[in-house]
Amino acid sequence: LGIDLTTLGLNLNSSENLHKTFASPWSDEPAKGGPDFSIPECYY
Amino acid sequence: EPDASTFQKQVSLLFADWYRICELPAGNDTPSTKFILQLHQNGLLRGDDMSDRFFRILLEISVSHFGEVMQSSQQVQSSFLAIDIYSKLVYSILKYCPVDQGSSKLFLLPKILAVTVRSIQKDHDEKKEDFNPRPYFRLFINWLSDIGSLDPLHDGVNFQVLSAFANAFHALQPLKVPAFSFAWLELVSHRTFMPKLLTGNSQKGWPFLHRLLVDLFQFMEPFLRNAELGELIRFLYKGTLRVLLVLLHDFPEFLCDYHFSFCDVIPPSCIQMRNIILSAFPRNMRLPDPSTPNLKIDLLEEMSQAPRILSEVDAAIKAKQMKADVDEYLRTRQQGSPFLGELKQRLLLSPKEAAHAGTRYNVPLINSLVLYVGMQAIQLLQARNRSQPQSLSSDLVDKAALDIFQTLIIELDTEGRYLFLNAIANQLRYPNTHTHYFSFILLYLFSDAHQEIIQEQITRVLLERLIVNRPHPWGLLITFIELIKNPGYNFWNRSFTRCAPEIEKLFESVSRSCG
Amino acid sequence: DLGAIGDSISGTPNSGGMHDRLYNLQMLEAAYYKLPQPKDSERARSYTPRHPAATPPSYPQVQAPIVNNPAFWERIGLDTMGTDTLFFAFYYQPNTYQQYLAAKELKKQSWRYHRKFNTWFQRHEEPKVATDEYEKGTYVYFDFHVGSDELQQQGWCQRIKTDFTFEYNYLE
Repeated sequence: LGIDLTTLGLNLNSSENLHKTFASPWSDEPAKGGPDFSIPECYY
Repeated sequence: EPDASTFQKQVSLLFADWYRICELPAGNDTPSTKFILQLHQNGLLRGDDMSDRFFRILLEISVSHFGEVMQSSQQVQSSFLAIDIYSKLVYSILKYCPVDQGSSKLFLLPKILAVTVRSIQKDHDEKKEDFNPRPYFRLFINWLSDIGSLDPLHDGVNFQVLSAFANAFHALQPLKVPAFSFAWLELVSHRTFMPKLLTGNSQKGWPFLHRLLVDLFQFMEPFLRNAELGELIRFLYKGTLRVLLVLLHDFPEFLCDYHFSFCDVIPPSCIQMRNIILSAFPRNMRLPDPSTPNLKIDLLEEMSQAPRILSEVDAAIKAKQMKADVDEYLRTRQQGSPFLGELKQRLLLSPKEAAHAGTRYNVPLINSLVLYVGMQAIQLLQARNRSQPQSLSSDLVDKAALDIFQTLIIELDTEGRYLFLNAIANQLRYPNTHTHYFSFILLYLFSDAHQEIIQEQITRVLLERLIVNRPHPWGLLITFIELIKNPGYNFWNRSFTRCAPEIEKLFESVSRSCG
Repeated sequence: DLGAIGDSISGTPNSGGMHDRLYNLQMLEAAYYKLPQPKDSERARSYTPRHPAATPPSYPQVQAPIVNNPAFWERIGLDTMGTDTLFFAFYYQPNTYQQYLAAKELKKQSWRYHRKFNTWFQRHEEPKVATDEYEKGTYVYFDFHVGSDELQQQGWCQRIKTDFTFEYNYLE
């Protein structure tokens, strides 16, 4: 009968893209911290 | 040939030098660029045999360092130290290495990846259960993040990088390196890789991800056939579902355009997984509620639009030298042609193939035949409608295509019929010409059947796709609703709807959930 | 190679590196106990200021926990002078959770980060052209004014750019 896909830890109703916070196929929780922004070298 | 021990030592010393450079305060690139230039002048970055050995030895040193530290201390970050240093070295080489005029800045990347792939394969084949994927996973994660954002100014460079990694992952697919499978899927679906492959570059990355997902499904298929999953496979299966859900949510068009080949490699028992793919629809589309009273699906504008299909639909029938015969029959509908009589036999696998596949039938061939014939019929109908807008309903179906479908549904045994009906039901998706046509065909075959067993099987194929948890494809819902609501099909008077109390309840429950 | 799967995947023989089912299962089981851990794909998220200010010991030596609270950044976002703060956090605190929270707030205010120019853009008006690959129109973007003489102070500013093409390939 399959499984209830809402129990896999993904916010399927999100208006934002899921891939941005997709931690891993093995995780029930989103990745914390967002994307790695590249900023000009002068700020490092 | 074995490496000279002097060369190994030289590489080891160079690695130690690089480590010291990495420890210097950030902000000054000069030591790094000088080091890279020195490597280049030493002839280690030519992309030849010596280059290969250089990178291979570095990788082996890094991986063995991981192993040693993990054994002694279990400290993850320190055990990754050598891997991080090595990945940084490769990144710096790609960034700073001088290139000859006319050469691509990234010419070394595919070579380094090839060395990495071969090392992983060798390590895996030698160590077997003792193989540890984690240091290699860390290496790729570092590279995807760093090299993946190298020089974003040049789109072409960006695609070169992505396709190089995609090729490497294909070489490391689960069927070839099974102990790398979990790490592999996490890499392929990682946010620094998968979304980039699907975004921009005029969708050139799409075939690469398609190939990788097929690799995954091909690995899983034998384990998923019987729908009784052990804990291990269930774990991999759930991970795959998560990846598919991300694709369904963020890149549904990708699933739409490759649904055909995905259905080739997902076993019939994986109904929910298949439904996820078949439920995808373009983001700019709004689907009418299937339970809307008096919904006139024929009048929906989208029903006259053909879906985009990037899979090669006729590949299987071409490979089996069937396409010419199919075309010939569709064109001439020749009475007495042996084509129809021989059709069933041609869909069977050899006994040896069947034993391996777990089915007597060539499922991709059935899928290809069904969709190809349907597409030819739709084309013919559209051409006919353009020239004769007032066609009678009986002429709305191309008779030759119908001959083929009717032959198959009558002559195939239960197993073959089930697979044939699956091939039709796989086209019941979002509103488009294929959904429209195959919905009609399925209902036509139901009403035209002289044997109740055929009607029962059609019902079963629809029902099993509806009783699993969501999502359910739109075309599946409207077809089933039409079947149970339209008195012309006399559905509720069929004996199989009342063959057991549980079955009666099931039908009532499903029809209630369809509104 | 990237097109058709082949005439029958079920007919694929066990050869050329393809292992049988039992072997695959054994390898998979071994791999299950060596799954990548979350830390395996995490980069260091620490921030080291380039020119740390020398402060007396009575000053807080660590950041107040509130800077990790999304609600804090929402309040900054609502403040009329808040955009500068958000830009500051974004650029001067790389690889931190605050950078991410600041970026989220900027996005809520319809700023979009361009990965080629490494700066934030905001639509000044509806784009004149919009396709799947890009949009084109007039945008405000965040910039740093160098200041050529004593009268013109250097500092952050916002400029308008007309007829600019924002390629989605570069959209963060």
